[in-house]
Amino acid sequence: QVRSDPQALYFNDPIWSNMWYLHCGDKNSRCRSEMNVQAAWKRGYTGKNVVVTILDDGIERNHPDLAPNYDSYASYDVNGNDYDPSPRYDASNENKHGTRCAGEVAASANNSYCIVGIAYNAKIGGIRMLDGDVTDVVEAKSLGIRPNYIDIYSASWGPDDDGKTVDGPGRLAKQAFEYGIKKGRQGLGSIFVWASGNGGREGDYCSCDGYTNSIYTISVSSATENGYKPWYLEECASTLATTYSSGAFYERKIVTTDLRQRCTDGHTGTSVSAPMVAGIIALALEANSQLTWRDVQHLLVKTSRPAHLKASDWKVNGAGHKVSHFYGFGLVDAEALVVEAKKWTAVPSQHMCVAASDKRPRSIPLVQVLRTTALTSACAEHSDQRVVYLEHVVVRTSISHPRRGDLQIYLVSPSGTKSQLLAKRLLDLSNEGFTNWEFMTVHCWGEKAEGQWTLEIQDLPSQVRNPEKQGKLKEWSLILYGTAEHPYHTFSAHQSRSRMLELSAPELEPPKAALSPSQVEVPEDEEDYTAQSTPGSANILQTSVCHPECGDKGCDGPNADQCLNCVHFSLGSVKTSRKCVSVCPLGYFGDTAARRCRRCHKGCETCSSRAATQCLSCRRGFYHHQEMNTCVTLCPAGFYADESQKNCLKCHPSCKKCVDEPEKCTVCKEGFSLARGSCIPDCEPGTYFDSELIRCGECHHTCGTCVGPGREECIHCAKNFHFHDWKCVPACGEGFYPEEMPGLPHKVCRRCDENCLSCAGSSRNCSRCKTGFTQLGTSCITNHTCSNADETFCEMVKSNRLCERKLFIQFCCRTCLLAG
Amino acid sequence: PPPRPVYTNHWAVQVLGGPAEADRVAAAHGYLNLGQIGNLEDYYHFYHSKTFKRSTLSSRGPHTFLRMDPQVKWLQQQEVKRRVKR
Repeated sequence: QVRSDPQALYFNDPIWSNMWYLHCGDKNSRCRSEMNVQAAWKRGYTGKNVVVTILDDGIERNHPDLAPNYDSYASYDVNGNDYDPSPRYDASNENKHGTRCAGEVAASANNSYCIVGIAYNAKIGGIRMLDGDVTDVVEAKSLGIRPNYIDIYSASWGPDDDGKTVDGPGRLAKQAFEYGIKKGRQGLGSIFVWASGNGGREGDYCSCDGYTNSIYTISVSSATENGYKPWYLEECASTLATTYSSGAFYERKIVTTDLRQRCTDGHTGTSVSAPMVAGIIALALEANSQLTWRDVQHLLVKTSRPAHLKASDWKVNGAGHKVSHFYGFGLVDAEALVVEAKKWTAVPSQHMCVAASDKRPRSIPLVQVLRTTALTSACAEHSDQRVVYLEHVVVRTSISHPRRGDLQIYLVSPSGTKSQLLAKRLLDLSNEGFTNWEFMTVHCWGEKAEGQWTLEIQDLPSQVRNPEKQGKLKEWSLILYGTAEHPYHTFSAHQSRSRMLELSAPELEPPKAALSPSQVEVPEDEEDYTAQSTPGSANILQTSVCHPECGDKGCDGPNADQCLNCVHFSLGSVKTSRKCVSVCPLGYFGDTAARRCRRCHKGCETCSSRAATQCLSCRRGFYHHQEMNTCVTLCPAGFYADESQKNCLKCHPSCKKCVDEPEKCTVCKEGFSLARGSCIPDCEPGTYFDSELIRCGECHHTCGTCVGPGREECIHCAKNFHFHDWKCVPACGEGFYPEEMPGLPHKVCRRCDENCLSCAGSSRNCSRCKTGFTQLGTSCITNHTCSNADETFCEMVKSNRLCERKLFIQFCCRTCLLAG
Repeated sequence: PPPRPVYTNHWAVQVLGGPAEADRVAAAHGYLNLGQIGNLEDYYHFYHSKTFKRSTLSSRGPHTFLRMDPQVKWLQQQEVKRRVKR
């Protein structure tokens, strides 16, 4: 919630006052302006000389609010194969979507008409491609229109968000994306902005959409004005950032241009969010036209903020970025974006490393988790592929499964960041599984790539399913994208220091196994934090604008990383730069004597000292061993993992190992035996453990061993007794015969063949027949057989060996025997 | 069951040898070459007027001969992709 800005800009466009997501002009308590678009405008950025195009159902190029910025050179009609992207008009105004999106980006300002676009001086084009059959050719053509002229392509469409579709760009569209990022904008790379999807109510998950899930698109989610998840929001790990959009009925929608030269205050859904971000990126490109497609993504990661967006899964990744499956890195901040863009230096070249490729097929057990790990050096041995700092991470996988929607997939990075690559989709009943599907996550952005990665696949049936039909992980590979050098090291000394702080301060250690000798933790510097200052400048700043966390020595700038000493604790090291904090972040403890945040032992989230045995709570993926005060990935024997508290709790004294509960034993201590999941004391043969009386009691006399005193509670039968119908009997009943069973000390009564009254040794060895059957050898055959077959017939029976076939035996054998 | 694919009378064809060669290949097999697909070198958009505009069965017949042309590296009859506005 922010206060009304007294210096708010004024526009004469009549619906400007309704653009609640851009200003606080209405002076009421519902005022929201965390996207800071006005602040970016005040810095002079309005999208000048930037070209944005809307891939959609056309745009109304003569709309009074669009016409001044309309750019015919950035437009095309792929459906009609001409240069006029005007929409096709019909009674239902079906083709209003593109015009609405275009207004958000570049509606003219101060023309007394409708609204103000976010980049109101940008050029706006339209590519009409949704009003007809969409094919791979149509998409590839659309994505590849004038890539050296158009800077930003905004798309608010995709495969059906019905919760059961898995679809993405075809071969040609993929190539068009690749061409765009490699060759577009004279080699800086086209910027593709995509709406993350509207399938929230259908339980859809945006990783099943290959467009939003692509590394080449900036996938944008939506939040309501009150910071809630709108009903249509789709979660997934590839979402990069978020804007405001519509929400519940009492929350406001988006105002924009509409078909037939109108305005609307009813634009909704994630469609809103892609053009908003396209407009904000246009402001950034005006600030710095040399930004590459990856610079833009880095800038969004760096400047987007959780603000007041509500989600249960906000987490801090190993590089210190807050990230969520609902909102990516959070609400876009136009001012921060242009400020950062202005001083930005291009990130180092992108490296791609196929870190693991596993083609061993594995069954996915029902309910349980199939966990597979890959320890990688992230191509450290190939200088052109080496990835040290991560950007996108892709898991390419093929999975067969009888009901795809029951699957959940997670990826855990070496820093412990857990991305959900796929959630259950109740409506997805497909048995097609996934074939070479690429799941992408941005949640590990900035983390170190080297170390152990874990893929977890869980099959949780939402409805009854044949348990014999299990899914199968056929193959998977891990593809890491990122840089070999630190992405921000190329800055000037001051920039470098502040950027390093943001990236490295809460950085989590990779597991020891993942560390190469050169990456062994740098010991923390013990000396006081004395940042280098420019003579003459420090004193001016130290008396006026030092950060409140700065100590008595002053500072050389207004930020917490420019203090010369700290009031509470300093965080970081000389190499990674330091800043002053009031409280140490997770993974650190405050050394009050040294006034420094020191790193906890690996796995500890909070601790009281650096020792491995001083952990107070643990990081995700670790369990707190309460007796040892350590953090462990697996609880030791005699302890079980309590998933709710993430603790290792003690098993019952009789258990050697247990799961989930103290008394849910899997292995017993000596002198105890496992019975129905509990360890009970061993009793003498012929007795059982009575848990009520806590003593051994006599089994039924027919039992050799038992679990209770009843006749039907035998485990093994007593000597000369056979197991029959859950009881031990001295002799099998009529129609049954006793048979030895491997591994059992007693015989088990088995049923004789259908027509036998009694048998011996095997079910077919009949000794007596039922009424209506006659014994022939060891078989019982029906009396209703003919006995007058001629020789030819018998020859035929014999030559075709019909008597050997069960179906004919009753009809032929007796006949032919009689006939010789 | 998943919806059956709907095939159109448009083809994406990878032809080696440049636009003139693509025109020749298209004409030789009864297609109209609608030009290169965006910026994708060697990929052309072919149209066949005598094939159903939409069909749940993919086309064979003359298209098999197109596939067999030595200048044709790859081809794909275009399927309708269901796309929704968000």
